[in-house]
Amino acid sequence: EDRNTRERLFLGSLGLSERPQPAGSRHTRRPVPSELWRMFRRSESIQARDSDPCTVSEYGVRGNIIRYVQDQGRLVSGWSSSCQACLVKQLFFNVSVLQPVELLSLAQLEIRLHWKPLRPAGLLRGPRAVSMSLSKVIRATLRGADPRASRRLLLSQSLRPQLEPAAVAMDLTPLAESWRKPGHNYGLVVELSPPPGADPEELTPFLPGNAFPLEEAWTLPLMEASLVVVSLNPHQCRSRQRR
Amino acid sequence: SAVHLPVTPSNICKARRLYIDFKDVGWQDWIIAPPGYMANYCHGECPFPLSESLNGTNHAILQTLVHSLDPQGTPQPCCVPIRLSPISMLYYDNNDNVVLRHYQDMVVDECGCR
Repeated sequence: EDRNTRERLFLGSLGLSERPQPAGSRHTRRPVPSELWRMFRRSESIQARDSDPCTVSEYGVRGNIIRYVQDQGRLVSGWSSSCQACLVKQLFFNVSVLQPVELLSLAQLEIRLHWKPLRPAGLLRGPRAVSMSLSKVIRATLRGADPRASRRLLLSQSLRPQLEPAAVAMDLTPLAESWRKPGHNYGLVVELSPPPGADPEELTPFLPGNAFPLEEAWTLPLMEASLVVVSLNPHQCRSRQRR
Repeated sequence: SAVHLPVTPSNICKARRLYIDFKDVGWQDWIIAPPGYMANYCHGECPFPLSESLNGTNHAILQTLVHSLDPQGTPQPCCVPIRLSPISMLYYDNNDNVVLRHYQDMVVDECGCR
């Protein structure tokens, strides 16, 4: 018991309420984002010793804690009969992991779309753009009500399939701050659909097992979303002048 | 069970090295990096006359003088960290998020009498 008490006190001084017990083994857990590794290595370097550990120079904001909060949202609807080439997904980021004492400096949404290249020719010949729209959900959707009524559009843009993953970044700091209030986090909704005017039937996505002529089919982009959250714990970052 | 590096016999105030491997405390399953922490500490006497190497303030020099005249009434100055550096920790939290956290003033680089 004594050892647990000491550990809890030590972890408390590190700003952790208890020893984290992440699920799975280290090998099955999600990989560490390369940007975080880069930041860690930079902070380990000698010259970093004289830089301020309470400023995140990569984002130009005050902060000593950088979290990659993963998306816990669910797929709302896949390729429905009305639109074979549409996808609607909820994005949910649990920002209650921030302690109340922490000051939120930045919440940046990062969406990465990976097209599985069928064949470079197939991609280059049939440049099928994808229309992506991102909305915030401002209240729970009542049963039977039109879900669009509880959404507010944040971003809408067209993306072209390409061999490199497409990245979309958006600063959601004020919205993420509002999510910290209990019961206020209704998340986001992202929709992928054919560009306006295209015939959804024609844009049949390439799904494994469907025998489509490759040059007509196009792959549905794989989508990954994370929220980069930078916060400052004032107890660990006294704003004193360095001696 | 951390590896205690041999402490030099001199009892003069200086930084003492102490490396704690997170495996020794069973934290390797949630801490991604670094593998351990330099938990150095300051230890030793601040005797009269206070030499240059002990980084004493004028006040500390005076205090050693008074201590030498009145050991019971006035304590020696204290051996404390005077230069510290930050560390960073990369770890998984309870929601399986990856977290990078910077901590100010965590590693003792230099000690002195104050």
